[in-house]
Amino acid sequence: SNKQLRITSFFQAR
Amino acid sequence: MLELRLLQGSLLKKVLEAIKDLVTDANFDCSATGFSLQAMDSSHVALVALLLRAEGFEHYRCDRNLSMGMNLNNMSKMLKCAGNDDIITIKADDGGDTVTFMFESPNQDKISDFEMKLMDIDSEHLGIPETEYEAIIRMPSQEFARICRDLSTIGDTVVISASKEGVKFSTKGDIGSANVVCRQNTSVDKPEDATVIEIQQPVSLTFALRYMNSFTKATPLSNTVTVSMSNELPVVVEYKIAEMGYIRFYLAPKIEE
Repeated sequence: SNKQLRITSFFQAR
Repeated sequence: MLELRLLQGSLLKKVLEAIKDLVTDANFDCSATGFSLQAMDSSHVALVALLLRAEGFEHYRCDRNLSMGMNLNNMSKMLKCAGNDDIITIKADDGGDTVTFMFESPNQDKISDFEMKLMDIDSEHLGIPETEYEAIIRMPSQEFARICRDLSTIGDTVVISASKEGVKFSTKGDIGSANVVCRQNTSVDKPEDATVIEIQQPVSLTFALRYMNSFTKATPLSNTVTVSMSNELPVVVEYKIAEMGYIRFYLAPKIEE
């Protein structure tokens, strides 16, 4: 099965 | 003091319909640039970025940068009370705890104001890096919505594979599988009916259809949609808002475990 990645692992908090 | 007058009030109504199911509460940021929003869904899988540029408003007054926390479901309830042809004005005082939506009918014979309570929302603002995407697909927004809707009746995830030959949308489920291939097609009467595929290198990514279907609620905002992808990066699904800005949805991919 596939694992859903999170958007926060690509875009960092400013 | 903030006062933003939007002649085409229906745009704001459509924006709310596009995002209210994805995001519950969000801060609307108002600055000299425009009226904007950045928010994630509750699972932090998708992010929506909205910009309505100041120049797109008939009147735009924003004395100082203001961030207004709103419950989008409540905001949508209020905007649904505006007619499709109404002019909408958003008003707020600096440091106030309410926002007022004023609706004017086109011939000025009915003027309503709806005051909504603001809320404090702790939301982190994410930096979205500038990216050169490896595949950019522009297609009719209704076609994209149709494909996402059709495939979601078969499976939960979609594999989007873009190459010079075209873009393939594939899914698999308990009852079977489906593939939809769209080829580049620029020999159309109207430019918005074209499918344009720009490829630097082939890209294949897997996404949850639930989110894609949610993004397509923005379809009434634009005749075309742009899907930008790079391998191992979030996809961007962008709907341009005529003469005003855009609504962009970012979605993190699924990967094989």
